[in-house]
Amino acid sequence: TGSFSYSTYHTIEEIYSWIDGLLLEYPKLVSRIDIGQSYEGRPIYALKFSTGGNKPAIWIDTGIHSREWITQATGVWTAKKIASSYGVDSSLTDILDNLDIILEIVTNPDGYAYTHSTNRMWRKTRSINAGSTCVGVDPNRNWNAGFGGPGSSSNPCSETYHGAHPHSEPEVYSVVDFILAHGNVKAMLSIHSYSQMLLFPYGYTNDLAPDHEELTELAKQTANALASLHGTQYTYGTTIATIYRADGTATDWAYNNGIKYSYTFELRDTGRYGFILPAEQIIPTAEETWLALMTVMEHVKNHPY
Amino acid sequence: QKTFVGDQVLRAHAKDNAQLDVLRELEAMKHLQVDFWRGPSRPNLPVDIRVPNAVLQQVKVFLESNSIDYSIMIEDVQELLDQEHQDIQSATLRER
Repeated sequence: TGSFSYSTYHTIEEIYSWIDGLLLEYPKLVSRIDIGQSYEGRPIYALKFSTGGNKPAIWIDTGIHSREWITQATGVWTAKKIASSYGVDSSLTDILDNLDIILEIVTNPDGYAYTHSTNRMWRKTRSINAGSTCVGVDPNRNWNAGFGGPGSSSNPCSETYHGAHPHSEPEVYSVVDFILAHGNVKAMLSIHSYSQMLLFPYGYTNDLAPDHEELTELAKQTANALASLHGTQYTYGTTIATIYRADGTATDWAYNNGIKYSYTFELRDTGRYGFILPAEQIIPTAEETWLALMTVMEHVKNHPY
Repeated sequence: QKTFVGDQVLRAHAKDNAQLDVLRELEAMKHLQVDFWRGPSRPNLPVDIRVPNAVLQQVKVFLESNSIDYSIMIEDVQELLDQEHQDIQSATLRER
């Protein structure tokens, strides 16, 4: 993985090949879990960073919306950072001595492949919708948390189409299945772009989560850590109050299933380039996001529940 | 690859909930094939809309006739995508 360019965007084939290299390079720390298959039959991989034993885990996913290319690129950089920092960086070493990290880089493989082959602006999955010529489901409206509410669409042609039923998408079901089977996931960090926001439950109701105060305080610390590197400012708060009502989201589902530390990141920028963030911003974005991830992971390590 | 020649991303600023509703109406006009990068949510948050070149004037007139302020966030989406593609090609060559 040393000759791989982390400052450019890669195809899914390149990323999967790079994963193979990472496994060879760090065989004692990194393993690949095949958690399922996409609608079009592509493998869905999660990387597990573990020093052994069955530890509580932190789940991180990038690329659930395929056109948000900065997120998959940040996922790749982050995987390398985790692998290369163990035994070198004392904070990360301490985290991995107490927790596993599970990272899914290409959470929507069909969509991501489609952005490279056919339509750079594709957001959804690529499943066929019965009775419609429109393709795909919004994989971040497909979770069983406020599913089907007004913060999503019942129109298959909409970019926020929630799907025929909760977890209809294999890309979503694979994660649900994995997390429930694991049974000891303590944090879910779902990475999106763009807007520079840090969001936490809920998106489907104005009710405050039972852990609202702690989630708010941690979001504040996380945003401060992120800003400390390049000055990038994030806003934070509940999804519904900060951005808009969103039903059926991953982090609401995670929270409702006992994963207290559930955050949605919206990475750079705030609207100069949007989804077409220049590749020269990949590394600065990944670097500052790393500080944010570390803040959450350290908190999870220090606050077992 | 689908191309986006002449498509623009407009940043609309809704002053109030009534203007947000107008933007939601625009979102519902599927025949225009506008793509909301950031949907209408609350008055203080900008709404970013990728507008196909073919309906650009129509959408601008729609916004203006409803007194919704907007600016051009991306002048030509395809230009940015071409630059992105070129950067990827250069990086691939460097890697090799």
